Amino acid sequence: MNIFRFLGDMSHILSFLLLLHKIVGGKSAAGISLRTAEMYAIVFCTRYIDLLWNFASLYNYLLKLLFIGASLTIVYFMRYGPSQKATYNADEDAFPVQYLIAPCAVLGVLINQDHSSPFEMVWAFSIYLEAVAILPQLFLLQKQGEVENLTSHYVFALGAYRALYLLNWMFRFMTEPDYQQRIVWLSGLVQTALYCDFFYHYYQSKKGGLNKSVKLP
Amino acid sequence: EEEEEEKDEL
Repeated sequence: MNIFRFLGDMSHILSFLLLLHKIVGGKSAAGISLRTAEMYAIVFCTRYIDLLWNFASLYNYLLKLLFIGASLTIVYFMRYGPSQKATYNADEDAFPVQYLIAPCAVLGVLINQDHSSPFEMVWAFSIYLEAVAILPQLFLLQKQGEVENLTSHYVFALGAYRALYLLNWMFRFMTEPDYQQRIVWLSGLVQTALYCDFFYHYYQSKKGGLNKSVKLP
Repeated sequence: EEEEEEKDEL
């Protein structure tokens, strides 16, 4: 464990707290993509299936349970919460996710760390899917132009988590002999690259004060 | 085919 990975995990937890605060606390799903939320639930339920047999550490175990629980809670409220459904914009949240899930599934089967292990295929699928899971959310924000304050912090924290993981991988690559995780490195790079445009507008809007809303062209 | 890396990260 190094500071970059710890901060990355904390940023990930923060993104969940912000989203739960908005959806469950604020009873509003305005500007939030259910498609992204559902893809993240798929990502965690597939990647963390090794909860059943892998106890790398209590820290990992607890956070895996937290991420699965939080992502399923978000999907549940967005699908069945009366006020959340009323504020969720289904026709704007229209990104064709089948064009994301299918290629990731094919890639997961073809490119993974052990072609004889179904878990490795599922694990690789979840890594690839996470890299693109944010696209419906960014697509929705682009469509709406203006990003509500809490939503902008949620997306920022979610983007920052994988950016911090990139620093974590660089640190581990430099300090641990023969450490390499090409699948997660490349996917993490793609994932973080997708946020660059948002990061730029987030920074532009927040340098005038944290409560300014983010405007996307 | 990449050799197995332990999955110690989230």
